[in-house]
Amino acid sequence: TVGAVALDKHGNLAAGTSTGGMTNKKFGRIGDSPIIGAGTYADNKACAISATGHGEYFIRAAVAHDICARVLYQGVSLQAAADAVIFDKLKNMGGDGGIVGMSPQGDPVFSFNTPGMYRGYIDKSGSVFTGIY
Amino acid sequence: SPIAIAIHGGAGTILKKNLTPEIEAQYHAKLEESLRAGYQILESGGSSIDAIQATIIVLENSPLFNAGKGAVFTHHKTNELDASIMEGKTLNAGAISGVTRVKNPILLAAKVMTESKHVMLSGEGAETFAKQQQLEFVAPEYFHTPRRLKQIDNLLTKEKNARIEAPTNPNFKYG
Repeated sequence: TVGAVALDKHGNLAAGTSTGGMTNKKFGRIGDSPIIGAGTYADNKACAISATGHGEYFIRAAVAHDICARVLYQGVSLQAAADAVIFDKLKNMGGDGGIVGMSPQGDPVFSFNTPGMYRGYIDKSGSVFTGIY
Repeated sequence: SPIAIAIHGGAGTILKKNLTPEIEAQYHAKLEESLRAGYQILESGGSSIDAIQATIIVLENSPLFNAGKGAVFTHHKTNELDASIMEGKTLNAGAISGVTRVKNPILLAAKVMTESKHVMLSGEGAETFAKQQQLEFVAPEYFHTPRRLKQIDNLLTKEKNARIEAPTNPNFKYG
């Protein structure tokens, strides 16, 4: 699964996710990637999120929307909201994976409860980061 | 507003022993290439929606990631692709699932968002819509990569053995 989140000069956030799904999947199984609110969500007032991981759990936990909702209604930071969902809510359900997020201020956020996640950003100062573990 | 872009290429147990320094360098290079593809759109005043698509196309076209070329195989040794996209200004969104011949699924999700009254299309219907939108189609073999073929072959062999061994070996359970 791959995903991206971005903030443009007009202050608009966007999120996108694309995937081949799960190896050996049957019966037309779909994970969270194409589910708005689970694998992908964007709201200028809160955040943009793209997720990757065990899709069944990300759908049940409505991960992408839940993170944005916590920012919007609890007033917590995007990193705090993401960590609460990825390390508490999702982990307690037995789900693993991660998210990439972008705040309305242009701050990139990563949160993942797995040993690795291919990831990267170019932040508002133009500095580039890529990571694997 | 400031501009910024961030990506992921999948999460999981990425074992260092599986990644030689050369392969690791390939991943870093492809991640950076995809970031720059989107960032230059943002720098020239383009929209975050366009930047997202430019970035994800680079990753879909790379065999390194489970999306587009390099996607994992289903039980029937096909590649079924899904994608979604959403813009934060209007909360408009587009999504597709289960396509097997559309080269860049993220472009189709974006077309569903902007050119249809729907949010999500699936399977053959989504591919009919893709044809109407003149998106690029490829043969299903385009998505195949040796690494993923080996992965599914190993799994199917295990599954076959599991059926034989299942009564005695409870570890062989597949959801």
